[in-house]
Amino acid sequence: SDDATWTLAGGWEMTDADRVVAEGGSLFSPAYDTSGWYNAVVPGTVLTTLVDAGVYPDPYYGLNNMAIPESLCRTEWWYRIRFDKPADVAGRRVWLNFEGINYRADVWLNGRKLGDIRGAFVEGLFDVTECFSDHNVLAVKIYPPYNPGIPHEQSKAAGRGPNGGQLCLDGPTFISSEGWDWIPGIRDRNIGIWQDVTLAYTGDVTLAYPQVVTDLPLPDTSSADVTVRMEMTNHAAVGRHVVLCGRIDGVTEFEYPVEL
Amino acid sequence: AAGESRTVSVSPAEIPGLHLENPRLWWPNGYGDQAMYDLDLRVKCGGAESDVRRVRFGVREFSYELTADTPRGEEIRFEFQPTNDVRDGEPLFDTFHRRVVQQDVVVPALREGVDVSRLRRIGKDATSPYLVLRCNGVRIFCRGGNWGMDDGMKRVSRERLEPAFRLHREEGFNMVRNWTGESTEEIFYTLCDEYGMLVWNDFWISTEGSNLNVNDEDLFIENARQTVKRFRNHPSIAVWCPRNEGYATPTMA
Repeated sequence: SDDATWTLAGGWEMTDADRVVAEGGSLFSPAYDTSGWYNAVVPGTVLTTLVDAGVYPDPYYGLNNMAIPESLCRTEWWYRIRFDKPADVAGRRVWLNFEGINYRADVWLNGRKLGDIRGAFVEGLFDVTECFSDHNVLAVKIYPPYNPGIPHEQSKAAGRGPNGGQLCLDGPTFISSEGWDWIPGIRDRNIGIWQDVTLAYTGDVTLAYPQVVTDLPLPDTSSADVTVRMEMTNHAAVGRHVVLCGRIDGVTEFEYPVEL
Repeated sequence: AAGESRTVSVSPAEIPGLHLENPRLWWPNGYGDQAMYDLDLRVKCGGAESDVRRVRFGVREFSYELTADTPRGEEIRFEFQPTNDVRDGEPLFDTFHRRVVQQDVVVPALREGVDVSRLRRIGKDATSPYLVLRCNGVRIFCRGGNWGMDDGMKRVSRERLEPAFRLHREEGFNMVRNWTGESTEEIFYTLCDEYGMLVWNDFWISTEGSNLNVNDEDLFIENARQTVKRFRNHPSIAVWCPRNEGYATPTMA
């Protein structure tokens, strides 16, 4: 998307975990055969891929909802993508960022487990400098919810019930994943890599979560004070003197020295 | 130091250029343009560029006020709404709402001689309180839709979402409720910015059951914290609402 960031948008493949076990071999081998895998839609859900592949009809129409089986909410899935180094990396740190997965995932690059991600709304940021190579295989194992829930009608005996509610024993996710009492309960349709996955090069000092606060001296709106905050991290083994440079609409420019 | 991470802040006190004269303001649909600014941030280390970020932001300021009439006709103004959830005829208050009620409703009400026992029933039996939102000092009449009902496909491209925003704008709407956080994604907020839709942003905590805390509170809070940090620069976000049909967990409060 610019000269230091790329989106891993094409070339994703997906299959269920049973196939991976049955077929054997390392996912990270260049010779690994994925001819039986689905072409995956990323960003999207497992269901997006399966509908795209013609396994299930689009649940948005008619009674197609009922064609999606119960087993979908109890299956583990693997995503895999191969990609080459997009540019020279000498002296740069390399980062993989998952902007959103649902619900839980283990992330592997070139045979090394990078870590896990939990919850649909956290970013998964991994420093992959040490295991990045000219030719890379990224694999992501996605787990279903611990308990996909059973929607039931609220009543005096049952209480308000979890109808449409949060999946049990899981972290933050999309709330209507369980189903409702006024349609057949078809649970967990949201598992997958539902946001972009990006690759970025940086130096030793990185910026994160910039915040811009604008303050108007109301009722006067003829001027505004702008405050900019951000998290700055030094990933090097030694201290760094850096300069923060800012530019607003190509007009206002500033420089601010920082020691980290 | 090595490995150090810290918050860096710059303001007009250090950078006079951050004081903007005659700024282009961001307005909700129907009240003016949705002016936006681009902020490019670069950190240079030894002359080489180490990292870059681009932030789109709008210049605007919101203020809030909640107003209610008591059954006896007194007008009570307070900053935030106490819960009106009732079980067995009694209002339920969690820590957050108790604090708000004590500080912003009950204490001023006592000072003014209002019957507090009646106050509790304002939301349930009497005139519902109403929330007043001002943007840039102008009172806004909020009208809009309640978005949710995930389709399980997460088809959230601009091409797919934008027609709905255009419809909202042409209907004269200026508000979207991100119901239970179903639409917590960058393109949703970007389009709200561009189309002047104020966002009432729920979090995704359970709406049903017995008002239990989520089972993994730490995980919930980490997701909530990152959500606020990632999306807070969108000028359209007017209200961060803890949850639907309930109230914040103690940790969230």
